[in-house]
Amino acid sequence: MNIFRLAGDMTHLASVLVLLLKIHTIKSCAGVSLRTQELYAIVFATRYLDIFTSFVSVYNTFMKLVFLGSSFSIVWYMRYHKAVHRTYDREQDTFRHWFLVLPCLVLALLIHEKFTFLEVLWTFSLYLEAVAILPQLVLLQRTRNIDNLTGQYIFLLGGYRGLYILNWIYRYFTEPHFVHWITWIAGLVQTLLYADFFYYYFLRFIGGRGVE
Amino acid sequence: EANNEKKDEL
Repeated sequence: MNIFRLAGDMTHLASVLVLLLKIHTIKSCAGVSLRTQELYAIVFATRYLDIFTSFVSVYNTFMKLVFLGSSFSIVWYMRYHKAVHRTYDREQDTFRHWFLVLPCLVLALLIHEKFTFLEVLWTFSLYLEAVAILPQLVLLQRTRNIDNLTGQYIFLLGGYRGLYILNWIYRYFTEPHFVHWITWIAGLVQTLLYADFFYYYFLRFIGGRGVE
Repeated sequence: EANNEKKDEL
């Protein structure tokens, strides 16, 4: 564990907590894409399949449970909670996210480190996570400005993988044989997809306006 | 052994 990865995990945790806070306290998911949340639930479900078979640390297992629990709870809230469900913007959240799942699965079947069931699904989760934010970014463009909590959620979610990139650079220089091109490229693509969001988000900080 | 290392990242 290094400071970059810890900061990355804490940023990721913060993004999930901000979203749960928004949905649970003000009972609203306005501006939040259910499709992105569904993709993230699939990402965690396929990435943490080894949660019961390979123990790394208490921290690792705890965080996996938090991410699994929170992502599925958010989907449940947005789909079935009567108050929250009413605030979901169904007409605008129309990105065909299932069109993202299949190509990621095919790509995982073609490009992976080992051809085993767990490894292919784990690789699939990496590719899917890289594009999972797309429905949210499209929804953001359609609904124009968004509330602060949703903006902070997206900012933290984009930032965590950027910190992971610093972690991979650090581990590459400090650990022999630490080379994972698939993870690195997927993480880089994921972070680059947030580039224009970060640009407008920082403009907001500088200009003091809402996220246009 | 690079491939057999545990996946220690989230």
